[in-house]
Amino acid sequence: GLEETICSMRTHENIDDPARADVYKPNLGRVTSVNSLTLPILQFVRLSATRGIIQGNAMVLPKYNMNANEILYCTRGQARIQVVNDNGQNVLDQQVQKGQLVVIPQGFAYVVQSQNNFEWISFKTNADAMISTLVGRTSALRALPLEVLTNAYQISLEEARRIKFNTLETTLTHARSGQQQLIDQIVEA
Amino acid sequence: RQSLGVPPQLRNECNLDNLDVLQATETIKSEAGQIEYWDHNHPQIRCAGVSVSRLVIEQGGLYLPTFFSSPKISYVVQGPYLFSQSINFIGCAETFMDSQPMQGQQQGQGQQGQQGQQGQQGQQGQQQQQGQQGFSDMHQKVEHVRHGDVIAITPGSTHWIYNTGDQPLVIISLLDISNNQNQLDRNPRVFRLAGNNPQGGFGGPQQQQPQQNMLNGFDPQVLAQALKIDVRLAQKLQNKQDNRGNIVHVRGPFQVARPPIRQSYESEKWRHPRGPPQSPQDN
Repeated sequence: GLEETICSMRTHENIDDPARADVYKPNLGRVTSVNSLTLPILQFVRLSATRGIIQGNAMVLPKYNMNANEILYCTRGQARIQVVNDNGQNVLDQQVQKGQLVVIPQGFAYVVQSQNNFEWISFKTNADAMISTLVGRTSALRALPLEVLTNAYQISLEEARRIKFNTLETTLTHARSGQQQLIDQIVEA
Repeated sequence: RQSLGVPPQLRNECNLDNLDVLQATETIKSEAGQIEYWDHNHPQIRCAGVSVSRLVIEQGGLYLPTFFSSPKISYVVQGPYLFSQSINFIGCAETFMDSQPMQGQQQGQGQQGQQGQQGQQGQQGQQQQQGQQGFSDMHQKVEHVRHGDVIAITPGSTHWIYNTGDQPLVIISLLDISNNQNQLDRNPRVFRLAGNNPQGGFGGPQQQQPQQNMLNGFDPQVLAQALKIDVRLAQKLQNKQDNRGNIVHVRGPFQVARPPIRQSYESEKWRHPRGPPQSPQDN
């Protein structure tokens, strides 16, 4: 039976092909994952991988790994990465560029802002690694009732509503330009 | 092995020649309750590879959204007949939808959970105004839980609890930190989506510093960009000036969409079986 099963097991899967993308936004980029469902041998090695390519001015929405550690390696470009630990402290806020690597422990929240067509490969220490987003249409914040948000953050219903519903994307979004941020700050002041 | 510099987490930690009865060793107080912890560094607890805590939520208290890197199992030791909790599973749709316009927070007190049923009379004018603003909500499933229930929570799943009753709610919980789904160290780690813990955490030395919520660690401008909100609102999410802890009093009514409770549960008649049919309603 081994010849028909183990010996003939598929051991590789291409995740660079744009046609194979799991998340795709023409002006922002794409993200592709391979796990035990797409490549069954990963069930044996208990690992998985994610390939990401985002263009300048794109952002990977804040998220965390639910059941795996992640080792992110930059293959091209440059990005700003922020990582937050379980104490709510920023433990990394740096530029990452080609050839550099970032370890993101399980549960730690992180955000990636592309600065120059950022490309990366992430290895995850679970064959069925899962992420949970903090922001966006399928995020933890979106899943909470407005009343929980208003009491948790001491904000109004309208503010809670903006927090829940303003971002419709799930994975990638546009980061506003510095000029737009400046305008916002002036308006607020 | 110790002399060879074997890391503490790899040493044989099970010295079981004598066992003790263990009491909670640390209490962290919040505005509307407290969390008591057993020392997870105690040799017996360390050997079992777990962390144990007891959560006490006062009436009207809300345990703010939290998740762990380990699987968790809880038991409702004492409490009101029913309370609300929600465990949010990533990627699942918001299947609970509020089709009624919500009332403003400034209206009424103590309306708990009978959303759309109570407290609406005499407030139609304001409701209409808010209805025009589209105040409706949708969120993931909210469940009724009661005394005696066991609750299982998977790693990374955010959950919150609201005590709808008129007495304190007590929940004992075990965190399986040696479970292979926890890929961090053997320290219980609490990830807070909201709230904070000014007193510092429990147990391990790395947890003794004040704990903030996760959003606190991001640059407010980045947070504002991700959420498409202004920076000032993003700063509010960071709870920097908030000293209420992780269990807070709910101000005003708590109006989340929840299905009605079965009448037999409400009245607890199921506890007292009736005799032969005596009314037209009985079969």
